[in-house]
Amino acid sequence: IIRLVDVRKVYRVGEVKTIALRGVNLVVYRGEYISIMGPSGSGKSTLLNMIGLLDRPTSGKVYIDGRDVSKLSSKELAHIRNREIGFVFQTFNLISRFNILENIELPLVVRGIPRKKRIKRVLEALRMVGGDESWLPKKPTQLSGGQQQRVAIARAIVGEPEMILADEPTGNLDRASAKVVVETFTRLNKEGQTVIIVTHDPEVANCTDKIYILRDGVIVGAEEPNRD
Amino acid sequence: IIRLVDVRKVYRVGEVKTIALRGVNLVVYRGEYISIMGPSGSGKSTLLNMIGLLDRPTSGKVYIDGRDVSKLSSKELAHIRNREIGFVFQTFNLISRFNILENIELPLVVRGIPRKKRIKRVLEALRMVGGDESWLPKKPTQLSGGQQQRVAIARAIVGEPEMILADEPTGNLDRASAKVVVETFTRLNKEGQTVIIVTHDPEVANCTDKIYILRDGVIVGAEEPNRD
Ligand SMILES: Nc1ncnc2c1ncn2[C@@H]1O[C@H](COP(=O)(O)OP(=O)(O)OP(=O)(O)O)[C@@H](O)[C@H]1O
Ligand SMILES: Nc1ncnc2c1ncn2[C@@H]1O[C@H](COP(=O)(O)OP(=O)(O)OP(=O)(O)O)[C@@H](O)[C@H]1O
Ligand SMILES: [Mg+2]
Ligand SMILES: [Mg+2]
Repeated sequence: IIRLVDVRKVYRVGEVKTIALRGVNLVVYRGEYISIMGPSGSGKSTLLNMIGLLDRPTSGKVYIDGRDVSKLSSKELAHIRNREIGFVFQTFNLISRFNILENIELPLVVRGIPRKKRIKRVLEALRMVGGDESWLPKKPTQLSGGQQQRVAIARAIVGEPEMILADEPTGNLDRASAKVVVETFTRLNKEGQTVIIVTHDPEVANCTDKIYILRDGVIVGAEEPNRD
Repeated sequence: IIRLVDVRKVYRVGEVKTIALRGVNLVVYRGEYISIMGPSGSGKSTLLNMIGLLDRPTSGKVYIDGRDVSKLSSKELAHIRNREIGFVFQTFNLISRFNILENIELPLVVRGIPRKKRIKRVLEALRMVGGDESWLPKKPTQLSGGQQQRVAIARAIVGEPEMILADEPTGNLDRASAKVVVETFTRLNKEGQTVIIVTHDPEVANCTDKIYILRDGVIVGAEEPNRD
């Protein structure tokens, strides 16, 4: 369970001050299936970074399972991020000098999982995103944009994290590939994983159970999905 | 006018051979407004790179205004690319150590256009994509994904190129921002620029005059847009 209390995030670049989050209050319960929508620049990625413990608020509090995140050591934070959170970045963040196998297995390497088991789980994760074994020896730049996106998703789910945070996971995918990805998120959620998807695509949002609308750094509403 | 004759593109990565294009025949006339759709991995970016003279076919011919591209010197190619083609990359390809002003003005710097004029045209291009002056001193990583995408588009149009090639220009944009971008492409096309958009979004494709469908490296159809 994640609790955000009056979270604000201010970025300063020289003269330019940007208020990315203006007091966000949010509770996400274990096993929820949530999407976050809102205009470009409204703070969605910043919000997801807060929930995913990738960044700290300028003010306000983030609690994970009741623990104040600002009081956790960086070691504890790294442990939670590796074990409990699978993050799909908006810009993929694949490691260009690693091949696809090495990219996807990374969370498992960090945990000390032996090679044979890693390969088995990488193939499983790749299958779940509609990927192909032929991608494994390639480097990220040797894949198409949508293939890279699916590799990023595979990396996020390979460790079976408690919570999956996906920042625009289908922006580079055709309708059919997007469907495969969303069906995987839905199945993982049914199996108990908390799933939060930032998306611009109403069809994706409508597959989740609740849609938060972010506008100019605040949550302005929570909508029911339209299942038509 | 661009003519592709039996264009094939084969990538080899160690053992893995990928046929990205299997004999594409295509003619694009000056002033056309075209979109290209197809599954992830079907060869759309590879095709756009051929049209944009960013890559050479493994076999087959590309003619630009009747001239065989394989016979052009790299100097002539660079000249055409800078003067006549504006390219929006699927992964933006913004220069991370340049600020946004420096990123957008780059095609104009290459042409030797004086500073005052450059700034004027950068502001114009930024406005046309729904961007904001406050972005100019920032670095790309200090912008949201959709803001970076719009900067990439601004850079492609700032030089008023004869042909705009946009590889998934709205994947990171909410509906309203996407609308602004597509309306700009439509206006530029009305003013005479050839516009080719690769997109997964039917709403974007339906704003163009012709939709080519690419599947597994070949063009399998050309559809009329559905204006409803
Ligand atoms: N590192 C940073 N430094 C300065 N400003 C930033 C930084 N990151 C984000 N911003 C600004 O904060 C605001 C929110 O950014 P954020 O990435 O959260 O938006 P977003 O809703 O994810 O947008 P998009 O839909 O385009 O991805 C934007 O105006 C952006 O320019
Ligand atoms: N540099 C490369 N080296 C090896 N294979 C490549 C390279 N670039 C692309 N490919 C392969 O060629 C095929 C076509 O790639 P391309 O990027 O053109 O697809 P696309 O239609 O743009 O896909 P998407 O919609 O996912 O962006 C893919 O199977 C991809 O893996
Ligand atoms: Mg974002
Ligand atoms: Mg592509």
